Amino acid sequence: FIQLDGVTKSYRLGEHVVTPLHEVTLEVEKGEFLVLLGPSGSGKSTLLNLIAGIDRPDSGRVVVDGTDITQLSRKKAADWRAETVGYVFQDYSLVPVLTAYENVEIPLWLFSMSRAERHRRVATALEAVGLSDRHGHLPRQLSGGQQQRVAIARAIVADPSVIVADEPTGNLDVDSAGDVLHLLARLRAERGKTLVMVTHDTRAVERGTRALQLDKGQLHAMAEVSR
Amino acid sequence: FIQLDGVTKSYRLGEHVVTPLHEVTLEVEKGEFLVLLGPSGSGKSTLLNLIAGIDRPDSGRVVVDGTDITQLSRKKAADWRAETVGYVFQDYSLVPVLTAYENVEIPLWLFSMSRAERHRRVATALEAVGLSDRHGHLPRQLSGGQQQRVAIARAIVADPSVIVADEPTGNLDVDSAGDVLHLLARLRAERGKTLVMVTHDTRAVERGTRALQLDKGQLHAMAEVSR
Ligand SMILES: Nc1ncnc2c1ncn2[C@@H]1O[C@H](COP(=O)(O)OP(=O)(O)OP(=O)(O)O)[C@@H](O)[C@H]1O
Ligand SMILES: Nc1ncnc2c1ncn2[C@@H]1O[C@H](COP(=O)(O)OP(=O)(O)OP(=O)(O)O)[C@@H](O)[C@H]1O
Ligand SMILES: [Mg+2]
Ligand SMILES: [Mg+2]
Repeated sequence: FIQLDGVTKSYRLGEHVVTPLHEVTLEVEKGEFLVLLGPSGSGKSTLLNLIAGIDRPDSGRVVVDGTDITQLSRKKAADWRAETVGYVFQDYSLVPVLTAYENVEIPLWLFSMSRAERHRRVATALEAVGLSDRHGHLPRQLSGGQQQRVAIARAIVADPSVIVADEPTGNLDVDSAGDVLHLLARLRAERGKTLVMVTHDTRAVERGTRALQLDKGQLHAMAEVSR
Repeated sequence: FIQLDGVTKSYRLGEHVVTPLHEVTLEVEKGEFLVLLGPSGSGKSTLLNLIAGIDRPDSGRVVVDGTDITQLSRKKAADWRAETVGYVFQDYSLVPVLTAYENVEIPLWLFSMSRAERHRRVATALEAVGLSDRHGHLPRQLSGGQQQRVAIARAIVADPSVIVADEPTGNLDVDSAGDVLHLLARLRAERGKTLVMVTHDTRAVERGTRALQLDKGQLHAMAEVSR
C-alpha cells in the first residue's frame, strides 16, 4: 500500500552534509499500524515527511495506493495529500490566529460539504480528543498537551485513509496518551486506516502491528521490542 | 527556598473562566528535585511560569531564596530571573533566526565575561547535550529532539541556581532522555541546584526527591508513584 524504493535524502549546510536516509526501502500493508523508533536526529520526521508527500527524496520513489507521489507536480501532490493523509506534526503546526475549532476545520475546506456537516465533523473530532470546551481558544491560550490534541483532531477530521503521526503523545500525561492511542487504534480497526507513527512511548509500540528502528540512515526490523 | 503562598491564577475568555491554580501553597527545599505531574491542561506550565517569575499570580506570593518576586517591578523581575533561573520551555522557545550556538549563548550576554569564557561555556553546554556537531544549524534545520536539547543547553549555560524544566524529554527517545535526566541530576548533585520538573516520564519521577500531582487547581502529595 505504501512503498519506499531506494529513497535517499540529504541536507547540506556549507561543507557539512547530513544524510538521514540512505537507500531506504520499506513496504507498508494497507491497514497496518507501523511504529517507527530511533535516536533523536536519526531521520524519523524526514521519513514521515516523504511518506506524506510533504517533502521529496533526492532519489528513489514513494508510491502510495498505486500513485507514485514523487512524480506529481507540487499542486497535484498537495491535492493528493489533502485527500489521503492526516498528519500530526511533531511541533503541531497550528495556525496561531485561528481558534482550536477553526484549526481543526481547515482540512474540510477542500471538500464540498454543507456547513452543518463540517460543524458536525469538527465537533466530533474535538470531542474525541476531549477538547469540546476549548474550541474557542487560540493556540497560545491552550496548554502544550491541548495543542497536541488539536493537531490530532485536525489530522483525523477529514477521515483520511492514511494517518501519519510524529510523536503524537510527547506532551501528554499517561491517561491522555492512552486515550489518543486508543482513539487511533479504534479508527484503524473500524475504518481500515493505515497508521504510521513515530513514538518513543512503549505502549504505542505494543499496540502496533510492526516496529522498525531507524539508525544511521537505514531501517532495521526490531527483533525484540521488550525493554 | 521556594515558597508559594495561597497562589491563585485564572484566565477569562469572554464569559468562560478557567482557574488552573486555586490557593496553591508549596514549599521547595534548596537542592530538591521536585517532580510535578498531572493531566494535560491541569495547570503545570502555569505553575512553573509563576515559580520562574515569568508570570504573576492574581493573588498570593512567590518567594525564592528570600526574595518576594511578586513584588518586583517587571524590569527587576527579568534581571532576577536572568541571574537565578534556567528555564526549559515546553515549546522550547528558540529564536528562529539564530543558530543553536547563538541560542545557547543568549543567557550569557547579561554577564560581563570574556568572549573566550562565553565560548567555553556554550561549547560545554552543547557537548553535554550531544549537539557539538549541530552548533551552526538554525532551529528549523534541527530535529524536534535536537531543538529540545538546545533548549536544555540554554537553560544550564549560565549556571543558574534554580532549573525549571517543562517536560524536557517529551520529544526524546529513551536513550537521549536518560542522558538528559542524568545530566540534570548530576548538576544538582555536584552544584547544589534546585530542580523543578514537569514530566510524565516515570524514570524522571524515580530520580526525584518528591513527586506532586496537580489536579483541579490543587497540589496533592503522591502516596505511591509506582505505576
Ligand atoms: N491565555 C490563556 N487563556 C485562557 N486559558 C488558558 C490560557 N493559558 C492557559 N489556559 C488554560 O489553562 C489551563 C492550564 O494550562 P497549562 O498550560 O498550565 O496546563 P498544563 O498542565 O501545562 O498542560 P499540559 O500537560 O497539556 O502541558 C488549560 O486548561 C488551558 O486551556
Ligand atoms: N533543513 C535541514 N538542514 C540541515 N540538516 C537538517 C535539516 N533538517 C533536518 N536536518 C538534520 O537531519 C537529521 C534528521 O532530522 P529528523 O528531524 O528527521 O530527525 P528525527 O529522527 O525526527 O529526530 P527527533 O526524534 O529528535 O525528532 C537531524 O540530524 C537534523 O539535524
Ligand atoms: Mg522528529
Ligand atoms: Mg504544559
